[in-house]
Amino acid sequence: APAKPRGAGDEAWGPPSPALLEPARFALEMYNRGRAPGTQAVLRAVRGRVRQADQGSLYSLEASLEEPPCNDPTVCQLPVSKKTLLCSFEILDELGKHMLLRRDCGPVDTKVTGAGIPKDAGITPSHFTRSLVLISSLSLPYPDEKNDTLSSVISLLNKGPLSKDFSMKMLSVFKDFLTTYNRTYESKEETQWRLSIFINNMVRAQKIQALDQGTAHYGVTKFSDLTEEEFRTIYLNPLLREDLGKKMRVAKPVGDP
Amino acid sequence: APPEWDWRNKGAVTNVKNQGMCGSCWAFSVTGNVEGQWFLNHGTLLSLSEQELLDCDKMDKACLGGLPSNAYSAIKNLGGLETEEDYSYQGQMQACNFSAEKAKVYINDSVELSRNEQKLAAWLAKKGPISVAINAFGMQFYRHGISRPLRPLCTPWLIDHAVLIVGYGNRSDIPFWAIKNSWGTDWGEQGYYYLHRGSGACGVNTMASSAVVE
Repeated sequence: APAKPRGAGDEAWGPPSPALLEPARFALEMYNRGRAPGTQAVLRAVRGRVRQADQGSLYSLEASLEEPPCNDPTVCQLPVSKKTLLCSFEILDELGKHMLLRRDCGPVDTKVTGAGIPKDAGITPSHFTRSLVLISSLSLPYPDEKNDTLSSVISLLNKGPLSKDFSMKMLSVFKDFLTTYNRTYESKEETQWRLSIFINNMVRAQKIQALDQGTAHYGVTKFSDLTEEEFRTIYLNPLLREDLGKKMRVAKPVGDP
Repeated sequence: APPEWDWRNKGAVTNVKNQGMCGSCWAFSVTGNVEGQWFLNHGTLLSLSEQELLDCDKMDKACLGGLPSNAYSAIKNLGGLETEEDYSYQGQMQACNFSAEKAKVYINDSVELSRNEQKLAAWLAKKGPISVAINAFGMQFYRHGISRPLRPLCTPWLIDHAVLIVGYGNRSDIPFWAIKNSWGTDWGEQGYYYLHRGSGACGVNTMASSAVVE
């Protein structure tokens, strides 16, 4: 089932396991990168799990962060009254070196005003703006043009999270996606939720594009409206990681007399 | 190994299939391998049943995942594989309906292949398509081209998807594996994924295997 956003108070969080503190601190450091002291978010709570293998560990964390009060409404990412963020982090610790693989943060129970997007396809401005708030908190730089549609969207994004051009472009890309893959949803709420996932995924695709060392192009696919968790659960095969299958004999190399 | 090879041009590979909303990649990877082995040893390309494995391979977990090594054992123990036509894909586990009389293909054994990608290429060119498992990082958004994610993002120890290598070569001097996926033709390059060859990208060399057909 889709992992829809939860409120911070959905369930009680116990004290964090000591093993999670180091990756949580690293995630917070990454989150606050480039911010001046006094404007940095602080970690309020964290929980998560760790998967360990020979060469490292993969941490999946859920953290509650608190942003300091923002006094300038032109730069505030969240409404003044809403300062708490719920974040999902995935951190790889390989040979003692940390790397942030995934970061998704969103305000908890935030209600924000519209961004000027037309009420179309069941998509309301408030939900759209919420997605933009989420995107605007992402910090990786964007690469050179590789995927025309995606790059133009991202360049519009960089001009300002509430740009009407961006809103229209994004909606247009999403509508193309719905048509191309013949996608329909059960309700307006579902459509809004899928749009927010779609936007988040476009940013993720652009990051993957930026970090690819080959010639691959990443962008909109038929899986673009699925969360990472949904995609993994539905289409992938976690048993392969365990590799507890029957041992097979080793093949003789070809050409070996 | 020859500088390039592609079993698709030699009639050893069936059309790209679609696993649907089911984590049955392991079954598609194995049937693809057996299809190739049967073609090379008996001269006939048959599209084989993944549903038989979903329903009858009790060592694996159907749509919740499975392992190629278990699937080879299941095929051997059951007495073969039926064709796609006789035991068609439903995308969900059902009661086992295998009939030994309908089995068209059998296997004698299975083998684990080298982790050396040069040796894998040599094996592929001589013996046929190879079942492999990879870390699927980035595949959710892959459209075309040769994928080569940064190693820490696509670690070889987080393997989560089984596929079939059907060929290899170079595009503009970049070496690649041509990989048959099971997400339909409306994903990737007509259903195929191209992954960098020679760098152990996404663990492509960690779980290579094949059935043995005599």
